[in-house]
Amino acid sequence: GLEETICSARCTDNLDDPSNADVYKPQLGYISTLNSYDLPILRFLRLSALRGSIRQNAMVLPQWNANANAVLYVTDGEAHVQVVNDNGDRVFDGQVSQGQLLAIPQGFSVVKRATSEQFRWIEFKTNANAQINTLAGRTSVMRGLPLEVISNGYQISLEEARRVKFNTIETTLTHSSGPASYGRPR
Amino acid sequence: QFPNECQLDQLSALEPSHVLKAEAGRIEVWDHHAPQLRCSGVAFVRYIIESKGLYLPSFFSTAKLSFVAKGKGLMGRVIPGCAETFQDSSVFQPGGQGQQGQQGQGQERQMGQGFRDMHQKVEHLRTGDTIATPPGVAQWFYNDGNQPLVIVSVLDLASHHNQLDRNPRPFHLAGNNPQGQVWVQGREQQPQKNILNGFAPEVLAKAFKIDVRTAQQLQNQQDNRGNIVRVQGPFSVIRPPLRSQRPQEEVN
Repeated sequence: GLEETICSARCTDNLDDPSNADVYKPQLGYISTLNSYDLPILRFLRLSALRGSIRQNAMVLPQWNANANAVLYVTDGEAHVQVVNDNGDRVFDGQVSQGQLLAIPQGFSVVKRATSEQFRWIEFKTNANAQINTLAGRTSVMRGLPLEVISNGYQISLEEARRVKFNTIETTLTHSSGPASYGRPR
Repeated sequence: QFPNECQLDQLSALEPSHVLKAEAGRIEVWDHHAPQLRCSGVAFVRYIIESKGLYLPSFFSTAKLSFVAKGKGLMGRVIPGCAETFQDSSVFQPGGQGQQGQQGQGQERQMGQGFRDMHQKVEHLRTGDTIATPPGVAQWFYNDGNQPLVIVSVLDLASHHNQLDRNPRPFHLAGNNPQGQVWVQGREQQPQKNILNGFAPEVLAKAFKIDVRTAQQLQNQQDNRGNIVRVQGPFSVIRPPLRSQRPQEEVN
């Protein structure tokens, strides 16, 4: 029975087709993921992948991998990346460019901002269904917390907590250029 | 990771080896290098949260199973991608045209949703509750009782879910730990900050679309309260009433 099961298992998928993107913003770029739901053999390998392509000044909102380590390889362009460890220390703050590799351990928070015309990368993750959690945005951890927890945790007013929680309506990609809407809800 | 780590000739009862004091409670950590814990591949932590104490949201790279040993309180977990199913629209009055109605409309525009607040599920805790928390899921606790809330947790360091080393590593979203992760060798002298502290304030301001001053506030740099803080004023998060708080139904 191997012929019709193991031997014929689909092992290939293409991540470079923007028309199959999971996150797509025409002005900013796209992100596609490949996990065991798309390619079942990945369940056996316990690995998954993410392809990202963002334009200049687009930002991938700060996020962490909940259940995987990640290895990021830059295929095109440059980006400014900051990575923060469990101790709250910035353990990477610099440019990554084509051909370079950056390992991002589980739980470490990362933010990326394209500094060249186009920044494209491939990220390999050590879980068949790697999950991210974002710090800012509509589906972020802040949106899931009550205002009182944010207000007491950061010693800010309820109004400020409301801005922290609701101002960013994007989920993954946002503009990082231009003036921020200081204190004013979008 | 350790050869012969289960070659145990004698077992002993263990007491906590590290105590982290905070404004409204303390966190007691057992030495996970103790032979029997190292063999079991687990770490053990006890949270003691005083009345009106809030354990600020944090997550681990391991799966965690907790047990409420004493007291009562509230707990929230933030699961990636899940909706804010607890919603408070009490500022609205049906058909109301008064001041409250106008205030509600303003907030509706502001949030685009029409709710005073909305967040993920909040649960009541009482003695005996057992709580499973997947890796990477942020969790907070609040003691709304009159006696200390005591929660004990086991962290499964040896599971494949934990892809870091065999050290318990809390990631704090808020607050800080001035004493540092004293249980991790080589980190004795480093205070632990919240993870937002590691980003440049300008980056946070752009990500959250807030001013830089508020972004700096999120970093808790001038904050010495630790990870369990005392809540000033009411803690009016949205939660369903307990069964005992429901009004008695009339029987026919």
